[in-house]
Amino acid sequence: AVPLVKDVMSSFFVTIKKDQTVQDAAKKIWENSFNHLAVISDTGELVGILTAWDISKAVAENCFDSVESVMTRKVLTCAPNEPVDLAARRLDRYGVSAMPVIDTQRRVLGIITSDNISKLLARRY
Amino acid sequence: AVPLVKDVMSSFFVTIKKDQTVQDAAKKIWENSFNHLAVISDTGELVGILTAWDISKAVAENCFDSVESVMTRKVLTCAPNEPVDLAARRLDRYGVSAMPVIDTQRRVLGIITSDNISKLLARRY
Ligand SMILES: C[S@@+](CC[C@H](N)C(=O)[O-])C[C@H]1O[C@@H](n2cnc3c(N)ncnc32)[C@H](O)[C@@H]1O
Ligand SMILES: C[S@@+](CC[C@H](N)C(=O)[O-])C[C@H]1O[C@@H](n2cnc3c(N)ncnc32)[C@H](O)[C@@H]1O
Repeated sequence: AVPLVKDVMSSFFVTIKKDQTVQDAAKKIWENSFNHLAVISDTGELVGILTAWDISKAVAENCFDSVESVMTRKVLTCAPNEPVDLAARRLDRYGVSAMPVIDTQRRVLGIITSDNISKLLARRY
Repeated sequence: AVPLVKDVMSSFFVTIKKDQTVQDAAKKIWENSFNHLAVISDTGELVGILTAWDISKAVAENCFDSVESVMTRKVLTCAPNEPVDLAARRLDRYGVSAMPVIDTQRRVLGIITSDNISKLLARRY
């Protein structure tokens, strides 16, 4: 059977608030060696995603305002009990490398990346 | 049988020279919506790799020198005829999301990403 998203996702994830700076975001990406930040509201819901690509875009445009000004608001997400092949199809269809895994109250449980899924195909020995 | 790297890699890749600026690199990542740049010498050999993560690190450290100052020199690569499960294992073992595919003269033929490999598991219908 195909594994479920909750069995493959990383339960490690990094969050940031939308009123923090782009440099705060860059520091978190660097310190955690992880390209994706979940932008969380004061009450703990997912309100956006910000990746190293967005930081790169800020450098290209020389525009370093707040997290809110560079994040993506319409976040592609998935549910913990979805089969991982469905998540892989969505990542591919929308050209993104990661999706936060959320519960019914939009709280983040983890993040599934194409790295997590690629690892399923890694030679075992 | 397991597919070969050359059957799975993207033959689309973006190159940059080491004496260009970090902002040049950021523009290329943004314009191509692609996180990985192959740094190429004047004679066409691979001399480094620079990703959106490196741009983010430059922002965190507020240090925007040349491509050469932020790129990674010791590049993990793979050969076109390697089985893809071996490439997936190497990506996972070293915690990177992409590897240039090079020939015996270190010329870049393409780039294989965990996105390419994850797509192999995407639900077909
Ligand atoms: C189109 S992707 C291209 C680069 C690379 N594939 C990646 O995902 O980082 C970059 C853009 O997608 C956005 N993005 C990344 N993951 C996302 C997700 N799960 N939902 C919506 N947008 C996302 C980022 O905020 C960024 O603006
Ligand atoms: C450790 S990874 C962490 C983030 C993410 N997994 C990624 O690969 O972008 C980021 C660092 O790895 C380096 N890197 C990426 N691909 C590489 C490769 N094929 N060989 C050597 N270093 C690489 C980048 O230059 C960057 O300094």
